[in-house]
Amino acid sequence: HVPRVIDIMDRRFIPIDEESPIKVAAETLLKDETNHLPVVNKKGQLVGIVTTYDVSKAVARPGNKTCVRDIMTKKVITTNPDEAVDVAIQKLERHNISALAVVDRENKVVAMLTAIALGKLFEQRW
Amino acid sequence: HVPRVIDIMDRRFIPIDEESPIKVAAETLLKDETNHLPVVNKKGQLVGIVTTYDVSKAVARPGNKTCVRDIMTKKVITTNPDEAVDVAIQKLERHNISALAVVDRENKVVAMLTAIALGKLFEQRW
Ligand SMILES: C[S@@+](CC[C@H](N)C(=O)[O-])C[C@H]1O[C@@H](n2cnc3c(N)ncnc32)[C@H](O)[C@@H]1O
Ligand SMILES: C[S@@+](CC[C@H](N)C(=O)[O-])C[C@H]1O[C@@H](n2cnc3c(N)ncnc32)[C@H](O)[C@@H]1O
Repeated sequence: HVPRVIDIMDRRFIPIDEESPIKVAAETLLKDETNHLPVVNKKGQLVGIVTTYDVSKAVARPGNKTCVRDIMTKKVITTNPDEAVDVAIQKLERHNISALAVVDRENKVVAMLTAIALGKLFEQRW
Repeated sequence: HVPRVIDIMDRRFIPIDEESPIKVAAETLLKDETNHLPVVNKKGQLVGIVTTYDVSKAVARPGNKTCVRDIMTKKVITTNPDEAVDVAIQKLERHNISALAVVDRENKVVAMLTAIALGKLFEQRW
């Protein structure tokens, strides 16, 4: 049985709107104790991802950035619940990222897969 | 053979001084494309950890914080090269963190262990 994304993904996540101010993104990241927020449109479809790295980058290089759209990554690397975990791991490594948005066929976000979730696969192994 | 931290830890890391301004921490995180920096004293011993989460928290709750010491976590969860990976994973999960500082017997930082490095263990499995 090759583990799939559905076996370790996290269905509990907080989405954010691209019009939200950067400060609201920072407050949401803090409240949810996470480093990644999927950015979604009114229909729940993925339009970007904003992370603590992006907020920190805005501190390193202040400009006239005011909302999530100004600092988010628009080309999101995604996965889906049926994808094999080792394929998802290759995506994380290739792009030097620590989370993938898990989307359905309509590009709606259904979960997040973070690198820390890989630990769940070890509990059964040793 | 139970995998140990030494099998997957990352010896390439950038330490930072606790007197550094927050903006310098943000620039260092950006330059190294990482989310975690060990904070060390003049002897290279661990005194804290500062992450993109801490920089983002300073954006969410601005105060008169000016340097790394004002925002870093002082009680760092650590590991050592000989520790079994499943023990290190439990530390990550129990504290909801995504990196451990790897220290030697004199509390000097020798490497970082990030959650994304867990992926290395899968390359041999499937
Ligand atoms: C390249 S990583 C480097 C920092 C660190 N290694 C990490 O894992 O977050 C940081 C950048 O990746 C972007 N990012 C994070 N997850 C992503 C994903 N699933 N797809 C596309 N970009 C992503 C963030 O928006 C941020 O600009
Ligand atoms: C509790 S985590 C929550 C965010 C996210 N889940 C993550 O993995 O970073 C964020 C906090 O953990 C702290 N932290 C990160 N790595 C740590 C470590 N090895 N020991 C102690 N605190 C750590 C950071 O300084 C930051 O204040």
